[in-house]
Amino acid sequence: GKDGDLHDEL
Amino acid sequence: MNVFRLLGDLSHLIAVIILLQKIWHTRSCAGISGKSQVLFALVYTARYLDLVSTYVSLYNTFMKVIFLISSYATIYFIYMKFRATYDRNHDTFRIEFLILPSVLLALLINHQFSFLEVLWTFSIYLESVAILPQLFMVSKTGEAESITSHYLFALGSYRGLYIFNWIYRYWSEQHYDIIAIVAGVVQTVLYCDFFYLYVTKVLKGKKLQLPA
Repeated sequence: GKDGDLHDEL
Repeated sequence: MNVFRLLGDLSHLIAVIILLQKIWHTRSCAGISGKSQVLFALVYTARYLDLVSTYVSLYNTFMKVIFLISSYATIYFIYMKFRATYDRNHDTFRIEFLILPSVLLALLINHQFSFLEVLWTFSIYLESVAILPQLFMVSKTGEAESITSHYLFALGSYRGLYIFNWIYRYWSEQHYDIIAIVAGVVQTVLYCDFFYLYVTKVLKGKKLQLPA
């Protein structure tokens, strides 16, 4: 999982 | 950033450019689903609200701004500037059937129940099905211009390439986002039938025509 950090994708 | 991610983004950028240039050059948006374009504008607006709260990189900001501006420009062309050429009789998909389930699912299944996070999740779910009105339009008319096919191919490839990016990221960083992955796979699967027709027809110089 993540939280927030994958939002570097478009 | 890896090569799959970069190719995915470039593919997305190329799709957007193909679409805008097709409409501008032919002064027509015939064969383009305004409803899919409205959904994409909704997708990018919901997802890129973090432009005002989070800075990732110059690349990230630049691409987000490009995708936002281009999606609104496309809508302006379809519904205002070239509206006489908009094929509304064939663009009859009911988008509320895509928007409402996406909202509901985002409220139920998300990483964190916060405003921006739910909007991000909604945008991921909605994006996975946003092309359906366009594919529905193609199936209704039974054909697509080759430039429209190139657009669809580039747009479909973008999320397909992201899947390879996610595999790579899992392998190199043990990093994954199950929501993005499942939605991305759904999104790519929706294009499979089209990909098949594109390779077997359009690339051989034929028009994309569905079997009667």
